[in-house]
Formats: sequence, C-alpha cells, structure tokens
Amino acid sequence: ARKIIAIANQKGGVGKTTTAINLGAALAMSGKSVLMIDLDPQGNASTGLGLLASRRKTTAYDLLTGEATLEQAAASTPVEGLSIVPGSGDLSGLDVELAGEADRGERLREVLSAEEVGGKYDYILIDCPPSLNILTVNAMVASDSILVPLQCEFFALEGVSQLLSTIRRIQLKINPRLRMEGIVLTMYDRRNNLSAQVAQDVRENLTDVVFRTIVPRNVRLSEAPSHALPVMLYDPDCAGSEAYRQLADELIRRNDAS
Amino acid sequence: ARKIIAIANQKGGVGKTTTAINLGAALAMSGKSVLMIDLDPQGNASTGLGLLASRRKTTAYDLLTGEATLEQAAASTPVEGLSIVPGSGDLSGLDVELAGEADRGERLREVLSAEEVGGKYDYILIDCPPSLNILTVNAMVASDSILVPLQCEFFALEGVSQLLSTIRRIQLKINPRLRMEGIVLTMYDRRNNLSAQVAQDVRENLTDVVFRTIVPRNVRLSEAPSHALPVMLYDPDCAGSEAYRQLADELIRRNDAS
Ligand SMILES: Nc1ncnc2c1ncn2[C@@H]1O[C@H](COP(=O)(O)OP(=O)(O)OP(=O)(O)O)[C@@H](O)[C@H]1O
Ligand SMILES: Nc1ncnc2c1ncn2[C@@H]1O[C@H](COP(=O)(O)OP(=O)(O)OP(=O)(O)O)[C@@H](O)[C@H]1O
Ligand SMILES: [Mg+2]
Ligand SMILES: [Mg+2]
Repeated sequence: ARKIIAIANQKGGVGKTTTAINLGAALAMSGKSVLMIDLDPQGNASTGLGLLASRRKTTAYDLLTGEATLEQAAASTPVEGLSIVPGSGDLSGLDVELAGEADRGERLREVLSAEEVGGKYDYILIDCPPSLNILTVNAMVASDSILVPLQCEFFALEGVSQLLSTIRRIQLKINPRLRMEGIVLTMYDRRNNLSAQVAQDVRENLTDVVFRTIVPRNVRLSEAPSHALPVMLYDPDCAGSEAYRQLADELIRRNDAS
Repeated sequence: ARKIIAIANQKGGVGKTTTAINLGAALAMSGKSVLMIDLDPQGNASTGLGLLASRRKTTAYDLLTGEATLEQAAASTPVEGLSIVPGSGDLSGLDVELAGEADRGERLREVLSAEEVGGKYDYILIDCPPSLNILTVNAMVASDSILVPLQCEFFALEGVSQLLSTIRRIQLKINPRLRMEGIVLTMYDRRNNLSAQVAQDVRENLTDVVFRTIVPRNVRLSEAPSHALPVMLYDPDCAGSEAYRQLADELIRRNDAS
C-alpha cells in the first residue's frame, strides 16, 4: 500500500533534505520502491542525488502547473529503487503565480491521486522548503503523514508549536487524513548539554510522536552530498548510515504493522 | 550617516539570526545606535533578544501594512543602544495578502525613508527568513547593502549563485543603490576538511566580498538565545563573542572610511 510522507519544518537547516535523501535511500536499499519529490527551489535533494541542473528537463514545477505527468518527471538516482522528481528555481514563483487560483493548495494532490503510475511506489517522500508557503501546503494536502526533522537546538524547538498548529489547521480545513508520522531528532551532539536538554524537552511534551532513532551530528552526512551520493553509499559504516538504516526500519515496522 | 543592511540567504540555518543578534549587539556595545527589524515569521531574533511573544504588541507586520510607525514598533532589548521591531507569525501571510498590490516590494523602503526618526540610528539591520519571498524582497529594496552569512557546508555553497543573481535582478529593476556588504563565513569547524574546502572555494571565486572575520562553530552561540542574551553578554570571553566583536570592527572600519 502506497504511503505519501511530507518531510517538513519551516525552521531552516534542521536536516529536512538530509533526512529525505538518506531515509529514501535506506528504504530503497531494504527493498521498498521509493519516489522522492523535491519541492525546494534550492533543489538540494536533486543535487545530493546526482541530478546536475542540466539533467533536470522536467521538474516539480511542471508537475504543479500541469505541464507534465509523474512518469515524465521521475528520473533515476544512484540508488536502485529510488527515483526523483527534481526541484528547480522557478518553484519560488508559484506563490504569486497561483495566488488567484482556488485550487492552488491542491495541485500536487490532484497529480498524485490521478496517476495510475503512483501505485508502483511503496513510499513517496516530499522534501519541503523552509517555509509554510504554497509549496509546503501542497505537500501537506497531498500527504498521508508528515515527518518533522527537529534539530537539537533552541531556535528549532521554538518553531515546533507554530508548525503543529499549521498541521492542525490543514487537517481541519483541507486534508482530514493527514497524520503525524513523527518527529526525528537530528544533529544530536553528545558533547554538549543543549542537545540533551532539547531531546528531553521534546520527549516529555511530545512523547507519542518522537521516533526512537536519534540522528547524531556526523560530518560524513554533510560530506556525502558533495559526492552526489546518499551517506550509505558514501560511507556505509559511519554513524550517519547506521542512524538512517535504523530510522527506515522503524518506519517500515510502524507502517507494515498497520 | 545611517546605513541599512539586509542579512539574507535563502538557504536555511546558515546563521542569519545569530549574525543579526550578535553583530547588532557588538555594534551597539562599541557605541553605535542600532535598530534591528525582525522580518522572519519565526521571530527568532525577537526571542533571542528577550521579547517574549506576549510583549510583541506592535510588530514588523504592522510596519509593512502601514498600521504603525517605526517609533511605535521599536522596543528595547537587554543591550544599551540596540532596539528591535519584533517579528510575528502573521508576516507569513503577506505574500498572498499583498499579491495584487503594485508597490508590494517597496513597503519597507517607504517606511524607512519617510520617517524622520530613522535618522537617529547609525545602523539598521534586517533579519530575513530563509526564502526569496516578498519579505526578503522588501528588505533588499529598502537596504543600502546586503550581508550574506554563508555556512561552511556543501548545500550552502550551492545556493550562493542563485542568491547573487537575485541581488543583481533587484539592483537592475528596483534598487540600483543596493551593494554587497559582504559574505561572512559561519560555523567554521577547524576539525573537518569540508569547512576549509568551502572557505577556500569562496575566497577564490568571491575574493573581494568575503569578510576577513570567520565565525567558528561555538556551542556558546547556540546556548545564548535560550538565556535571551546576545553571546557577548552571555559569555563575553568565548570564541563566538570574539568573532562578532571582530566582525563589528571590520564593518565599522569599512563604513567609516567611505
Ligand atoms: N546529522 C547531521 N550531522 C552533520 N551535518 C548534518 C546532519 N544533518 C544535516 N547536516 C548538514 O547540515 C546542513 C543542513 O541540513 P539540510 O540542508 O539537510 O537541512 P534542511 O532542513 O533541508 O535545510 P533547508 O531549510 O535550507 O531546506 C547541511 O549542510 C547538511 O549537510
Ligand atoms: N557559529 C555557530 N556555532 C554554533 N552554532 C551556531 C552558530 N551560528 C548559529 N548557530 C546555531 O545554528 C542554528 C542555525 O542558526 P540561525 O538560526 O541563526 O540560522 P538562520 O539562518 O537564521 O536560520 P533560518 O534560516 O531558520 O532563519 C541555531 O540553532 C543557532 O543557534
Ligand atoms: Mg532542504
Ligand atoms: Mg533566522
């Protein structure tokens, strides 16, 4: 059964793209068929999976404006079983371009529900930009659940309540089936107290939704994208690879059970 | 002579807010009169300077919608000589709210140029959200220059060319006086090669615009906001305080000379 998961958090630099790339790769490497949709105008997920700007003929922009189908836009990646619809700079114009359209928040949902082809994927992961604009709204409206990477820092913690209230608003008004897939603690640094304090704060206040897996701060995770590889192909034995394999296992266990 | 500087980069989590707070505080502590404008819906700069959400009666949203003047919106901070116009969540609705207005990109410029009161500040620093939306455009149109914090990481480097082409577009179409104040390398980690590679890449390609001061990765910088203090009041002797004092000196020398 296909599951669509939005990877979102309006706070910047918390590990959304790193989680999308490496969770996607780990799911594919454990036999699942995965499609990534890069909704970020920066296109970091596309670069991190080896799609140079010159190879991005059809993009997520074409999907949202109805110019292309999912099949036309999906491109291969270095990982068997993982495809990607690349992002592009013109996505940042959609807020204004779609401002007058009544269905502007539902474009992606229409694409993903209309397509027979969507049925061939076990998981569709959507990498979101750092804002609560029309791109992130499209992702939340199209998704079954939302996965929130949360950096173990003070400013990141501050933004969670704003994000959770946006999710509730979307659930009430446009997408009643949207659930919390969970919160993933990222860039956890054993050497400093701040990480431990943030982790404890989140576990106490949001007990049911926090994944058991914690992603440690690990320099191999930030080196891998410059080699256009997910971390488990760049350095399979490092702490970053281990964490994202564990996260994939935890996600599969939760979803296969239900 | 008053100088208005936008602190912007559409890549998330690169140190925009940390630079705005600590550069602002360092400038004030060396005798300059400074106003901060928090244009980020997350309001991190406001929280980091002790303005709890309950104290934010008049905000940057009221400024851009013409409901309040600069004097009404400016609030005090723990630093003598540093005031702030706080941010608020309703800023994120402005893209759609102003979509039909011809002057939607010039609202902040109108406020800052109309006000006599603006003359009492030596520096006005504008903290921008992680996107190239109407808020960042307002900041670039209102500013004399733009200061770009650049995290020493691969994805951050990728976004610089997109940012520089946006700045050129704004210079050509709306604000011919906009200059590059400079690029500040942030979160530089001596322990890993990636930082050195990114720093070298930036220095080679953008020689004239990179500040000499480099801000190291320093946990005291990420702890200070949870105490609602800039780092030089939280831990005056740490590497983070030293770096932002140096950056303020470098900025003053460049601007007092011209
Ligand atoms: N666990 C980790 N350990 C070390 N570095 C990490 C880790 N996770 C992410 N990074 C690095 O931190 C930076 C921010 O991560 P990333 O770009 O994935 O965040 P993001 O939330 O997608 O950012 P944006 O808000 O700009 O989309 C990147 O340079 C990335 O390589
Ligand atoms: N030099 C540094 N050393 C250690 N931590 C830092 C440093 N600079 C910033 N940080 C921390 O890194 C995180 C990201 O920084 P910050 O929030 O200032 O970035 P930003 O660009 O304003 O993010 P956003 O794109 O969400 O507005 C914060 O938790 C901050 O405390
Ligand atoms: Mg990202
Ligand atoms: Mg910020």
